[in-house]
Amino acid sequence: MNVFRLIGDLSHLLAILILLWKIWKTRSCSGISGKSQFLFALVFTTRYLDLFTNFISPYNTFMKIVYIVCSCVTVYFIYVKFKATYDSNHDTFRVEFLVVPVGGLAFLVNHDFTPLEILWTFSIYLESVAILPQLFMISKTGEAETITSHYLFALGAYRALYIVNWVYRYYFEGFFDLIAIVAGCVQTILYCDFFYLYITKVLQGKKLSLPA
Amino acid sequence: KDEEPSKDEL
Repeated sequence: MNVFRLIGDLSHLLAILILLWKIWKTRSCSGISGKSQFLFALVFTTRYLDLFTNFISPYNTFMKIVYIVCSCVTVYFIYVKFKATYDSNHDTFRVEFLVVPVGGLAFLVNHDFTPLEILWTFSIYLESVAILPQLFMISKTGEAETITSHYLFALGAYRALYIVNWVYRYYFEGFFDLIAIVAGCVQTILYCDFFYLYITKVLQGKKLSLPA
Repeated sequence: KDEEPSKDEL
């Protein structure tokens, strides 16, 4: 573990908790893409199947359980508890266009052709594009609530910090995992225009609005 | 093949 990965994990945890807090406090999931949250729940459930078979550390196990529980609760909030506030008219991204190619790629490009490894690879590839329905929804509505933009910033920062972690581990541990690195770079690149808007607008106290 | 070390990451 290094400081970049620790801050990255905490940023990821913060993002997940910000979203849960926003939905619970405002009792509304307006502006939130249920499809992206569903994809994140899929990412965690396919990645952490070794939760009980491959013990790494108490921290690792604890965080995996928190991620799985929080992502499932978020999906439950959106599609069940606060279903009335779910903006399905703007959450129209065709997720099958993500899941099918990612599933195919996981079969073709992986470290090991075993079920657990293919599911882990599927999860890594899926995570890199899971935010697309959310970014697409914001581009359709033309704006995002400030709390949602803080959520997205923390979520984007987490994988950007992981890239720094991979550079660190390459130079100091001689370790690198190309699949995770390439997917992580794609994931972070997808946030670039949002990062620009966040820094130039939200941090100036303005509302995040995309040129419609 | 040794276990992919990246599995220690979240």
